[in-house]
Amino acid sequence: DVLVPTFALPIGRLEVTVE
Amino acid sequence: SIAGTILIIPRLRPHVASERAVQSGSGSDNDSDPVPIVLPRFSVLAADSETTSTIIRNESESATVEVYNISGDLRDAQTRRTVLQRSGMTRSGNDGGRIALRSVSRLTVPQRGAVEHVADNSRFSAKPGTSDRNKTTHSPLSLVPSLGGVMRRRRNGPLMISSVDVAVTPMMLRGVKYPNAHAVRVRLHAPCEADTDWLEFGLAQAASLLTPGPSDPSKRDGTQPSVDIVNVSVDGVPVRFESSAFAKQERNAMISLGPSLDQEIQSDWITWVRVHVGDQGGLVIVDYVVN
Repeated sequence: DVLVPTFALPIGRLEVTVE
Repeated sequence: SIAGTILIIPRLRPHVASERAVQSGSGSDNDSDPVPIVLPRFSVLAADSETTSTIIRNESESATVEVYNISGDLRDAQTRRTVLQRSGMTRSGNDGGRIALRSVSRLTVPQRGAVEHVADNSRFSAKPGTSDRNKTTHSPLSLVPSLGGVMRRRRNGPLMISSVDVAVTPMMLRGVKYPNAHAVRVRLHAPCEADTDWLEFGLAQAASLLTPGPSDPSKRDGTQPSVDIVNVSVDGVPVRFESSAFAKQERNAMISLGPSLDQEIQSDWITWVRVHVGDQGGLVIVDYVVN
């Protein structure tokens, strides 16, 4: 499982990259 | 011997700053009566005796630093110890003290055209080579007023985070790859003029997001990840943050996240993080490690 943040504000775009 | 550096950085509200600039020609009363900051004091709890000394140094191009005794009326001449010009310094002992910034621009710039002059200063000093003053702008402190000037931007779009870039790096120690350990760097521009100075986010276990509803807690007890916030910065400057782990029983009910999240999702919150971004916005970078 990868923990990515969940924001209280709306988000326009979320990009997740695994290096 | 313990030594450290305390940076005191002016907080500029975009709309207030612009209003002040407009009023500067008529002599704002805010400028004539700056609000003092009490110097932070430190104490070693286990020490039999200790001596604390604070060096106050002014590296601001656009302000003098007035140093006051810890008590007494600011208007009383006996209360003010000294005034530091740029590069000036003084020492404060065990009794502490108070300091206040007083803008130089407002004192020296002629009243007509004051707005333009202030704006030009901030713009030029951010670009090396365009001003003689830049010979002495190697310290990050001296750039702070410049950044504040450049970043005065008013938001007239919706209050939202335009984009979030998340880079995940799986962890490998001594050649062994840990199955779920990973480092994460989150980059985003915090919206300016938000309702709060804090940017908040939560970290939830992804598996439960995929399978909402009652789950098998016994299965998860042994595998709950731990999160370690390594660093949080805004525009390259480390900022204050708070991180709180959730006990298992309080995870589901505690947070109201507003309209952006699907309320049906029952998340297993691992950590809730608050970052003090101020109201200027700026590039926020958060690094954390999940084990």
